[in-house]
Amino acid sequence: YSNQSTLSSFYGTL
Amino acid sequence: MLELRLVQGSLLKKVLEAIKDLVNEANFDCSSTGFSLQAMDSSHVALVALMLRSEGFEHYRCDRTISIGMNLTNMAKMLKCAGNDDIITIKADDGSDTVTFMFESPSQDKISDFEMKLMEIDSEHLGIPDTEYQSSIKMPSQEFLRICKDLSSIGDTVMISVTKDGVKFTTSGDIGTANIVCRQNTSVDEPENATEIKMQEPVSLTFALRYLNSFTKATPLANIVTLSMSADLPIVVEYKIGDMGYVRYYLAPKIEE
Repeated sequence: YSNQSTLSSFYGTL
Repeated sequence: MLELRLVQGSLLKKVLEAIKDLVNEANFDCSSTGFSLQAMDSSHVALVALMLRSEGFEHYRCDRTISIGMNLTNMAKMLKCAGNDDIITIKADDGSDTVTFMFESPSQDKISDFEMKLMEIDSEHLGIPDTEYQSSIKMPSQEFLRICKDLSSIGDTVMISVTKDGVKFTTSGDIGTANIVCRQNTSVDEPENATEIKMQEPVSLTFALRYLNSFTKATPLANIVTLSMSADLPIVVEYKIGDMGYVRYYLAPKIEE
């Protein structure tokens, strides 16, 4: 089973 | 005052087709550097970054850095009314709540203008650092489209594994499993038919196919697509727009639980 990650867990907001 | 004249108007038509399914509304950022956009899909799993550098326009006037919010479905509807050979000019006056798209036929015998309402859009920009990726694959964009489409009929996710032997696309679903391996092949007649694999470290990541399929809407923009991957990072799928810029898609991986 695999979970979808979101981009905010890799990149910070500017 | 903003006035951008693009002789190859079909590029803008193709750009809209490439991003409108992923993002419904977005702010276009205009500065002296170029006409750009960064926007995430509603689930914040995928991001599209567009750059059209100012040098690629026949005329580029942008007095100050501005952000114009547009509904991309509506923008695509208007751009569909431009002929493929038309010159497209985008105009917006300071403080105006509309943007005008002007289409000129190559022989100048038909000139149309379409005015579209702008929108106030709250958007956040992500800071994406320039990184060296552990693996990158250049392949014909048609081939990538074909692989994504074919695998979607078998499963919902694809594992992309890069080793020194090649790049393997694997999926599985109720009816069975599928593996497609592409090997490096640079001994082809045309450079756009080549597959080139650069690997510093083997990488294996899993992604939702529906997003990758959506990215392949950019296929008409470029003969070559570049996939860049590092362990535990989003994949970058890049289509270059001639030497004018690019459409890049970022997709967050599936993570084992």
